Amino acid sequence: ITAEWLNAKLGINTIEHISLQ
Amino acid sequence: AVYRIHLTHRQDDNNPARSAAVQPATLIMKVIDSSPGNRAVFKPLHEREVLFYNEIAPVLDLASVPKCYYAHFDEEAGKGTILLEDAGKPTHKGGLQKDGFETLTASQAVLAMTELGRFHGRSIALSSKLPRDLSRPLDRSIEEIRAAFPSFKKTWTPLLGEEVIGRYERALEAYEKVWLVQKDTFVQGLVHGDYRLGNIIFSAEDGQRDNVPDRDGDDLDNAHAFESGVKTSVARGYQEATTSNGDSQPGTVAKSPKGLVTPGIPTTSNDTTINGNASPNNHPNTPTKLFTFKHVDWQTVSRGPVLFDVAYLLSMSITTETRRGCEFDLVHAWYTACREAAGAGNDQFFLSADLNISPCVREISAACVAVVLVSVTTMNNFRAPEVPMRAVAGKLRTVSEMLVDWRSFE
Repeated sequence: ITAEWLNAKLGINTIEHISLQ
Repeated sequence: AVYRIHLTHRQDDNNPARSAAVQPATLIMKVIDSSPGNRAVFKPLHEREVLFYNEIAPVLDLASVPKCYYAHFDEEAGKGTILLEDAGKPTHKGGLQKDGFETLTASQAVLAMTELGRFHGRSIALSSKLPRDLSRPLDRSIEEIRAAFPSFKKTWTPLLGEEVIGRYERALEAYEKVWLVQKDTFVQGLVHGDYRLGNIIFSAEDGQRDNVPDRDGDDLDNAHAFESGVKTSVARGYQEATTSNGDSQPGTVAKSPKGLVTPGIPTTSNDTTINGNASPNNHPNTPTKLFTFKHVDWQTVSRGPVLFDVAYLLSMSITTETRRGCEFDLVHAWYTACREAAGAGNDQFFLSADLNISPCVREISAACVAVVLVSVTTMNNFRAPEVPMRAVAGKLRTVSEMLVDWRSFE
């Protein structure tokens, strides 16, 4: 799942994909 | 997958106390892979992390552990979700860079060791209030390590050479004779289990990278400003007494093993004695630019020999040069913080009264054996076209140098 997909799905633009590893 | 979610808050005129200042501005969402092949591996890791956030972290009350707002595992979908307080944008990039692995500066390492000692000390002091069943979740058996070794050797001998591979072979022998035999007698507490850069997030409070250098050990002015910022930030979260723990026994400094030298780095945190007796003015009130410092990824937390974490950080997150320059300071920072935290607010002092740095050095030395063998089981069949093999080989060589410097085979 990409951040773009999540943002589109939720109708927002506030999610970014990061890595904590 | 890990996501940062930026939040906006609705104006709440009925409750002005809930100002934006006390509400989170960002969340971290961790979603555990739900593919059937990975489910068996990830579910226990997810459960371990949730147990830590829900039941252990509140008892330890450490400002360096992010808050967990929500956690759930959907058995049918095989999907786990964790919502965490944002640990901030790292001032370091973490992981593999073009010419090698990113490492901690000396000052960052002192801070990390101090905080690690605090975590261990509190876990020792509060042991009776923590869940009992926390055996290591992914303990590698000697059979697994032995089985992985031939392909590790085949993959890496061309890049590492016989001498370095020889160290790994000796570590394999020492794993049973040194580590497995002795580890249960070592200082026991909660162990992070994967305590390396990447799981330690240093960040500027305003979220900027703030020009903090990514180079290791070579910009100490900036690192010291950084350190003092973190001290202020961490101090806000701690209300522990910083007075003497009542231990009047003179501290005994271990005779430094080969390679252990008293460091050249100046730090402002040297106002405690080796007994853990703090000077009265330990926490500066002078506000400086604030930095946050969080420990994340508690998937492998367990009960065990705490100096494993110290050996892990020293082996995995610092260049050999930086480590050799300041490792006594790093061990001392851990030791002092651990004793302070273990003694603070408790009638009983849980660390053995005669524990001094000497046995700590011995336990770190033994733990190096276990730490380097993590490399064997994780890198045995390493093939990744996008990652420079030479950079990984440099890392493996660095890790193996711990074995020699700390005389882990003796």
